[in-house]
Amino acid sequence: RQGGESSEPDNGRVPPTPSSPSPAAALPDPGLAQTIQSLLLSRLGLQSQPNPRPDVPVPQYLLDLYRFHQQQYHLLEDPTFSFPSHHIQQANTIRSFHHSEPFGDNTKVRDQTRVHISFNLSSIPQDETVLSAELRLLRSQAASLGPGPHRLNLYLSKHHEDPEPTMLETRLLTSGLHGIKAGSFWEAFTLKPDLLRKAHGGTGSLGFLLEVRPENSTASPDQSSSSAAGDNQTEQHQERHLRVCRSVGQDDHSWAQERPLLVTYSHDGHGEPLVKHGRR
Amino acid sequence: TSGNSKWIKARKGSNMKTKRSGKGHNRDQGWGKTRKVGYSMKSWGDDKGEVSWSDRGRVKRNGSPAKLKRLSRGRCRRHPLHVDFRDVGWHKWIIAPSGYDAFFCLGECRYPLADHMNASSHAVVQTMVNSVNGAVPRACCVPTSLSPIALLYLDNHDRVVLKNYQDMVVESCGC
Repeated sequence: RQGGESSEPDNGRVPPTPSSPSPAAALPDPGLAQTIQSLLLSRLGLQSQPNPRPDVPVPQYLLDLYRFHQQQYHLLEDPTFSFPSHHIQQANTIRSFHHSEPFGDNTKVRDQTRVHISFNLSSIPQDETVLSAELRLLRSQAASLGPGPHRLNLYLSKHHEDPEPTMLETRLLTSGLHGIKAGSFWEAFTLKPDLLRKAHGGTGSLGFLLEVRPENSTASPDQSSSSAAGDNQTEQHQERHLRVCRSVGQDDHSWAQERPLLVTYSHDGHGEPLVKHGRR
Repeated sequence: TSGNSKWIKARKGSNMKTKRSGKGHNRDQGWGKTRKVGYSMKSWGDDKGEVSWSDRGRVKRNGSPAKLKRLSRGRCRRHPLHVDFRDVGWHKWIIAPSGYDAFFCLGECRYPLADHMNASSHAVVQTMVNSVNGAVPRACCVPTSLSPIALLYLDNHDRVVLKNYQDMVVESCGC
C-alpha cells in the first residue's frame, strides 16, 4: 500500500508489507515454515516429509534412468541400458518395488522348480494412473542353466500353491547372451496396466510364479511339483541363473542390485511427462 | 524523438515481437521502426541475458547514465537462486539432484510496461491506475514461464521414485 491509503480493506488478514523488513521479520515463524513445507510436500504428492532409514539401497536401474534423463550418459553404469521410451510415453512418475521376501527359511516352502515372488504396490497413490509396468529379472552370465535350451514361464499367481496360475508370458532362454561377454543381463517382462490396476484396487499385492524348465519338458505348473526331485540339478542352476533368491551370506547392497524389480510407469494427473514429445 | 545521450541507442529495421513465455524470448528484442530510444541488453546486463528490460520510451533526455542504469536494474527480471536440498533439510530423502537452479523474480513494474516485459493486460491496467492513484499498488513481478525438474527420491515407504515435478524452475519473469 502506498501512502498508507487503501481502496480495499484488508479485513485484518494481510498486514501491510513494510518497505524494508526488519531482521526479526526476515526469520519466518517456525509454524509458518512448517505449513509452507507441508503445502509443498502435498503438491509433490507426499503426505509428510519422508524419513527414510539410513542406507536405503537405490536400484541401479532408477539411477541410470535419472542419469539418462539428465543426459549424464557418462555416468551410466550399465552398458546395456536403454531408455524405456515405449514404457514411459506419457508417464511422469516411475516407481520401483522390490519383492517381498518371506521370513524365515523359505527353502521349505519353495518348490524346487518354481519360485513365487510378490510385490506390495499399496504405496502407489490412488489418484495415480499406472500406464505401464515391467518385471525385471537379472540373468547371471556366470552360471548356466545346464545343457540345452530352457524356457522361462511367467505366471500371475496369488500364492505359491495357486491351483490356477495365469500364464503371462513364456520365453526361451538361450545360454549365450548376445553382445555381453560377461556380467549380467536383465530380462524385462512387460506387464499390462490392467494387472496393476487390479492389484492396486484390491489387496495391493501382485504375485508371480516363475518357472524355468528344459525346453523339451512339457510339464505344466501343477504337474511339476511331482517331478521336482528329478529337476534338482536344473533348479540349482536356475537359482544362480535367475537372481530371484538371495544367496547365503550375500550382503544387502549386493542383493539390492540383483533382486527382482517391478517398475511402474504412471502419471499423477499433474504436469508434463518425463519425455517430451513436442517439436525439437 | 531521439535522445541526446550517448547511452541511448537507435536501432532500426526490426519489429517488436515478444513471446509471452519460453526460453530466449527476449534475447532478440528489436526496437520498433519508429522508436529511436532504447537500450541494448548488453549495456545493462543481467543473468545470462534472459530477462532484460528496456527503458525505452521512459527515459528523460537529461537523465544521467548512472541513474538510468539503476532504474533499469530495478526493473522486474529474473535473478539467480540455487536451492541446495541440504540447506532445507531434504537431502535425506532426495537422492538426486543435490540441488538445482530455481531462480526468482524480483523488480519493479513501473509505468510504462513495454511489450517485452511480459506484462499481462491486467498488469498494464493496474499500472496505469497506479500512476494516477497511489493507493492502488503496482503490478507484481512474477514468473511467466516455469519448467519442471526430475527428482529421484525415497517416498514414505523407502521406495525409490523418479518423478517429473512441474513448475520448479523460473524460465522468465514478467509483470
